Amino acid sequence: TLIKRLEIHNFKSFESKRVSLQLDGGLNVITGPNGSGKSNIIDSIRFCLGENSPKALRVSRLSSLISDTGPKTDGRSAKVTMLFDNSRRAIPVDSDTVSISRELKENGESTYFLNGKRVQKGSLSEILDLALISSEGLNVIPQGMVTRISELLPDEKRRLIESII
Amino acid sequence: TLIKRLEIHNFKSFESKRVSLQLDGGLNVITGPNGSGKSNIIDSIRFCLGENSPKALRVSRLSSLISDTGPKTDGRSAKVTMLFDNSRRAIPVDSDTVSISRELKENGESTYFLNGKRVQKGSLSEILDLALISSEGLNVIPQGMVTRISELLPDEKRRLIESII
Amino acid sequence: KRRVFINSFEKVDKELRTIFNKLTGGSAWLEIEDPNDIFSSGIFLMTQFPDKAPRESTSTSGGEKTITALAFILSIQSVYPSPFYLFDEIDAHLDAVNLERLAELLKERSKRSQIILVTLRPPMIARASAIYGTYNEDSISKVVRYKPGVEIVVRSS
Amino acid sequence: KRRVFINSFEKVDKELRTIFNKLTGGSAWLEIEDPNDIFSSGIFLMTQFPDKAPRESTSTSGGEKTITALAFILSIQSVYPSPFYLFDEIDAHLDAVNLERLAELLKERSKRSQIILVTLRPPMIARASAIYGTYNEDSISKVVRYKPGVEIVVRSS
Ligand SMILES: Nc1ncnc2c1ncn2[C@@H]1O[C@H](COP(=O)(O)OP(=O)(O)OP(=O)(O)O)[C@@H](O)[C@H]1O
Ligand SMILES: Nc1ncnc2c1ncn2[C@@H]1O[C@H](COP(=O)(O)OP(=O)(O)OP(=O)(O)O)[C@@H](O)[C@H]1O
Ligand SMILES: [Mg+2]
Ligand SMILES: [Mg+2]
Repeated sequence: TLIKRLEIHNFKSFESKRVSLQLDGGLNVITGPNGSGKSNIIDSIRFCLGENSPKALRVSRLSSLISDTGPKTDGRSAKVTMLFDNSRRAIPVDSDTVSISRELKENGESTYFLNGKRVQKGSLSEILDLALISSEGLNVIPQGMVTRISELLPDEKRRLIESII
Repeated sequence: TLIKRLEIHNFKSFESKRVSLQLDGGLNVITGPNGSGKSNIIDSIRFCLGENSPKALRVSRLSSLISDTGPKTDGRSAKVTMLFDNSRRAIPVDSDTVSISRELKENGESTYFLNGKRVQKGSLSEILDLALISSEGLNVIPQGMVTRISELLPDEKRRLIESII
Repeated sequence: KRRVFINSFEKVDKELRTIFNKLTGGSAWLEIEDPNDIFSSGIFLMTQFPDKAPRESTSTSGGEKTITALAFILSIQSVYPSPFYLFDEIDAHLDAVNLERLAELLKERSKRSQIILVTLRPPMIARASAIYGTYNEDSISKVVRYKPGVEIVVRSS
Repeated sequence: KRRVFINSFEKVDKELRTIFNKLTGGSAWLEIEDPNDIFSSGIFLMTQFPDKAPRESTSTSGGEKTITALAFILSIQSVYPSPFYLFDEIDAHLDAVNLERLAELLKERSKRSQIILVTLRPPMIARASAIYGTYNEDSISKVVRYKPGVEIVVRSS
């Protein structure tokens, strides 16, 4: 199940006009100057998949994820949508593509959508778990954290192996 | 008071034959492949100036600082010597150059020398403090730690300013 | 429980040996601290870089830890295959030789799983199957997609 | 105690503004959370990168945090002048433009205080007044000294 497209609305440094990335099935490289939004793209994927820790998304509280570059009107919200290729039905949903969205309002409340229909976070997490799609597994290495795995204590390394079984 | 020379004996990946670096007063750049001893040179300076935390020197206990590449004979020890230019007498000792050495034995005990004479760690620290020579001030940034200062909480930043007065 | 653990442990260990050797020419392996009491003892991630003594991963250099961590993470794939990877500047502390080898390995791996990787280093950009360039316009981030092979110059004002 | 603090605070703040502007063309400054109760409130390290909104240093990007941290550390020098600096791969997450500017600044600063700096990045090596190349021979580290200007190729086997 690979990610075919990523759409980012009003999330961190991405403005309210929709930003859309068509992703390749192979090695997608994101590059650019310091402070130009590279890590924010990684954050947007983790956000969409349900990451709820402000620290993991590098903010003090969730509502700071909404872009502060636009007009300070009321009722602002951030939205991220991911489109997955589901031709092999790894996600237990009967459609060739599956779209997952998350919208966050200023009051910190999130709404999740699966193929356009509202869904509870709990049932979405179960569906994603079955497809081995996770935003906090070993498959995610945030900036500056790559050596951490090698620095784990022996006990922590054992627990890591136990957790993947 | 700049560092004129650094001599490293049997410390980490440096063997028992003395390794000596003549340092320049300006920008001294150390470069080379991964795992070739660059950070161990930085550790050797912090060690010589009295750093006693194994974690700060990236080992589990101090005796692991003694090189394990040589013959496993008894009575091994690691020794680092720094030669300072003291022509402006910033170090309160009456000589144009000042040498500071630290020797570590397998039992974890350290011996300090000032211009070749044995000295207590406490009185050496006092002398170095007067010359503003420290191994744990803001002037030392270990590998991977450069962004820490920007990530400090407001209280920690205040305490930092207080500590330098 | 013990049998399931040993089974996964051996798969990860076997894959780790292959990947680490491909990356460095040296060897790496997992050791159980106390095989008689697995669930209250630890696991050691052992490495032996070419021409060096064997050492546990915690007492190697920064660049060596990076290589070991990535070999371990990719070896987990053999037991728990995640459909995609998100890597943010994992190559920052690698020297030129290790960078080339890692870039080659990730290019190969990307045939099996999708990889989304942030990097500032040209040898890694050169192996991409798709390149996204981010830049700022009036404090807003924008993204353009490049065809691989097209020379990217990181813009500066 | 308050007067001494304010005096040092202002010196560091003034120097921070100069250095940060030289490094980025933007501005940075220190703000006291509660000027009426300094010793139980905090200090904010504010930054405004070119064409961007002002932001506290904790919510900027990795590379922006690197630049801000170094500007702050060098500004402390105005109050507490340490005779030497030990920097280990401080440039790992900088893009090409910020790297050039930092390398230029450190070259200048090295006229006032001695700097010992570990780096893997060529623009930084190019500005050295002395270069030490480390390498391994049978798991032992060796060091050679180069004259600046001599081309260094990081040896690989
Ligand atoms: N007591 C010791 N005896 C011998 N070798 C040691 C000892 N302690 C550490 N080492 C080895 O020293 C080597 C060099 O480590 P160091 O951290 O200095 O490398 P480095 O040049 O900074 O590399 P990197 O670019 O990856 O940061 C490592 O391979 C490590 O295993
Ligand atoms: N809520 C927000 N609204 C607008 N901009 C934001 C918001 N949160 C963070 N930013 C800004 O987003 C910018 C880009 O951050 P990001 O971490 O993605 O950069 P990056 O490209 O990864 O840079 P680096 O190479 O330094 O790691 C930063 O300048 C930051 O100040
Ligand atoms: Mg980043
Ligand atoms: Mg190092």
